[in-house]
Amino acid sequence: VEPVVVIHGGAWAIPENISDASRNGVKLAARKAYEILKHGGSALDAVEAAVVILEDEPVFDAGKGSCLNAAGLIEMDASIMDGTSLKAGAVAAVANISNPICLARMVMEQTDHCLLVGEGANMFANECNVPSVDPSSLVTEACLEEWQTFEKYKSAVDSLFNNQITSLPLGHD
Amino acid sequence: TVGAVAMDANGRIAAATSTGGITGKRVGRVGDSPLIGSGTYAIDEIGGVSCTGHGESIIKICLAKHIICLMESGMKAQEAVEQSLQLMNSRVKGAGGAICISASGEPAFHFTTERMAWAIAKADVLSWGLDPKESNVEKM
Repeated sequence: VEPVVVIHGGAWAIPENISDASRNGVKLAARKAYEILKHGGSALDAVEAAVVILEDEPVFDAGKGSCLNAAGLIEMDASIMDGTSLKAGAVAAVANISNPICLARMVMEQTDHCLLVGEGANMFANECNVPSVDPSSLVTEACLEEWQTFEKYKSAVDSLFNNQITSLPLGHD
Repeated sequence: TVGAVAMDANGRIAAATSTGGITGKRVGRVGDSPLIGSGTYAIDEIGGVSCTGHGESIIKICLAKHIICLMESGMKAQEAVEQSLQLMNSRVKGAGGAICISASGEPAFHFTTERMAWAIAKADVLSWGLDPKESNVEKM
């Protein structure tokens, strides 16, 4: 069988100043995953390695470069699925690890569950000896500026929607 | 959001998705990325999918599994991805993107947003792009 890899970044109005870095990021991830497959590695290893590269690249909204929530905090989500066994693992609202995709794979391979969230996910990360990082190390200057803009205009948006919301109604993960 | 789908030399398929969410999201808000069937799905007999875009819209459509179901009914991967994103747009007014590999190794991608970075590696050829209709190719 001929190995194949497909990669994506976020689907949104990507600003021109990060367009080349976005192109280069997905190319780098595809090359890494394809190299793993060409050397006989598994599809699971390939997708995990690719996503780790993208999580480490600050122009993408995942891992380092994650958006800040209404409280100015990072909450990251990730999932992985094995098409052979249909095993799946996922984490949601994790804050203090660099690569949520690796923790999602641990959920898949080391628990009977499919999804761990919040404090439980972070506790599981500790059990698995996943290095804990200061969440501030995942915050980029660009994300902080975007959050500050959100904070500045949030009340205007709230007024527009009759104070029915506390987060932007539109926007993309 | 970022994601990857791969098929290895044994014909096994895997998919993965990761995200930091949306700026200013409500504390505790979870999008499609960690939800199997919404942001991610893989089954060797049919294909693998990873999604990005407006999480709430993707969840309502169960986008990843919807694409898989269309392929299961005989639709080509590219058509399944495009049709599913159009459905999401028309039914819940949501925009986004998705990548896919079918069980026969056919790669596909589509997006209904302004831009989405994508890359495909197959047969020692790397293709990639960002803008609609942009496609670059180089030998690996």
